[in-house]
Amino acid sequence: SSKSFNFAAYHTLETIYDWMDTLAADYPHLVSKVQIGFSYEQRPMYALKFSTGSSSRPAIWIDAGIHSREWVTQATAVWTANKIATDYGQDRSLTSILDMLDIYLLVVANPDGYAYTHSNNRMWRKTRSKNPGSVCVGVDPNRNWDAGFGGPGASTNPCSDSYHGPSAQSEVEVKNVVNFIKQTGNFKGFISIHSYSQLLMYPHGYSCNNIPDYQELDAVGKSAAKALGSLYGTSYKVGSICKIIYQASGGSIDWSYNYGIKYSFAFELRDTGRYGFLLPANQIIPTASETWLALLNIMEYVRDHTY
Amino acid sequence: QKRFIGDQVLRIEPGSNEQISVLQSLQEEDDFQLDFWLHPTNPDLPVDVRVPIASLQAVKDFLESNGIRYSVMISDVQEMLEQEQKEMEANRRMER
Repeated sequence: SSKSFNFAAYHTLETIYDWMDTLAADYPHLVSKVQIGFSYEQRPMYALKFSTGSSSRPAIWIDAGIHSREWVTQATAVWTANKIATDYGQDRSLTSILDMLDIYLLVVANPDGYAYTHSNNRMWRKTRSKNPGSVCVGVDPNRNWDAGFGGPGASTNPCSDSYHGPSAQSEVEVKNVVNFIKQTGNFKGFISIHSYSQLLMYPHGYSCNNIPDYQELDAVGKSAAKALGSLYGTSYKVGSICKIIYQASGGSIDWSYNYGIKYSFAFELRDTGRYGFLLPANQIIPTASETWLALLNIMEYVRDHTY
Repeated sequence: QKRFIGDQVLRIEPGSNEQISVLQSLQEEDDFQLDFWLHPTNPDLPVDVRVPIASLQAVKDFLESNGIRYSVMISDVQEMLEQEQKEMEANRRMER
């Protein structure tokens, strides 16, 4: 049963995928598992779909763990999926969101990388695709989207952890998401979850100019960060990627925003204890719980401001 | 499985744009095999970098000689990974 799962622990890809099956089985009228394609090493990529209605509804996309070593991210996504399933019908706000919108949650956005962090190298960040002519493996999948691809803040060196890849969407993991978003249509929100350093960001990363919706997204981000901080006092910075971290091209939310999904945000989850990618498992539930408040805040806004 | 015995993660506090430039030059240095967890971007943000044990002294000397403040954020990466592994195994046993 999905109810006996230990959310306060890190799990392998197989365990997470098995758990997704049990969640879908426990909540058949709300949760389904949608395969969006295969990874480079032929692992299936599954998004959980939370839906109470017809297929043409507006939807919110959430993905987690595109950088595989950021383990608290995938763990937060697992907790979040369970939260959505268990709170539907109980929590008024979430129920009203799901009565209007579908939510898609890609729990492990980089399955090959995640498996590799468990089997070979806990510090692995990239995909596992081979780079012709180089001994180095993998592309930074968050430099591989078709948004300012190859510009500042991405490396041309296949051995770099921020290598942008040979061409935009060369990584099948990125291409699968792009295809799915385009085919499904009607996405109104796009949220990518990373860790760590406590940031809530909106586009752009490839350019430091303000986007047309800058004021609105800044206000939504600040409201979400305030909600997040209300639980444990965790402090987040809010701003555009370029202005609050650094100029970085080929990022996912830049692509989604340019594609027309106005409410595009990226989270960098907490590391209040200075553990970086090695956040102890006892921090998973506090991290996920506070993140949930921000996610809910953004989703409420999207529900009330469909366009 | 790759091991990280004796590797440290340093938290560097750059105090100026000049120090950011110095750290960016360190980032280009392939010989040290550095793994930047947080990149040098502006003086308001810390820089976290995993330093393999073989480069540790050289990197610390480099920072000190450039007057750049740092502290040890994780003193032995492998120790933390082993702790993480133990916890995962304990959790798996508990579930069974």
